[in-house]
Amino acid sequence: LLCDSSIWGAIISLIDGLKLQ
Amino acid sequence: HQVSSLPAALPGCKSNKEACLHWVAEGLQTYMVATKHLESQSADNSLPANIRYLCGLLISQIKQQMKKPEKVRVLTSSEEEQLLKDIDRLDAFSKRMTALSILDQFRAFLSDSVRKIRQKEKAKQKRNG
Repeated sequence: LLCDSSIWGAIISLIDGLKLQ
Repeated sequence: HQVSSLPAALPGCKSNKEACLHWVAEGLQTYMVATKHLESQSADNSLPANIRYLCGLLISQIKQQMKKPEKVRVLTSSEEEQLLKDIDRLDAFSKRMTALSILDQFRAFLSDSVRKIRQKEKAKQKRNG
C-alpha cells in the first residue's frame, strides 16, 4: 500500500530536522 | 508569510483515489521547487536536496498506483522560476519567515495527504473484503 511507504515519514523527518540559519 | 502558490492537501482529494493521487503528485512537484529556497536558509544545505530526492521517489511510487500517470502535469521551468523569484524579492527577514512557512505547509501537506490516501486504501480493502 502506498500509505505504508516509509518515504512519507522519511521526508517528514528531514523537514523536522532541517534547521534554518 | 504563507506562500499562496503552495498547494493544500485536501481540496483536490474529495473525489476518487486517482484524483487524490493526481493532486498529491502535482503538489509534491511544487514543494520540490519550493525546497530550493530552503537551501539558502538552511544550516545544512544537503537536507533540501535529500528532501527533493525522496520526493522524486515518492512521486514515482504514486504514479505507479495511478491509472493515468501521464496526466500529472510537470511544472515548466518558467513556472519554477516564477515561484522562486516571488520569494527572492523579499527582504532577509521575510525570506526566513517564508522558509519557516514552507516547512510548515509542506509538513501539513504530507501528513494530510498520507492520511487521505490511507482512508482511500482502507476503504478499497474493505470493499474488496
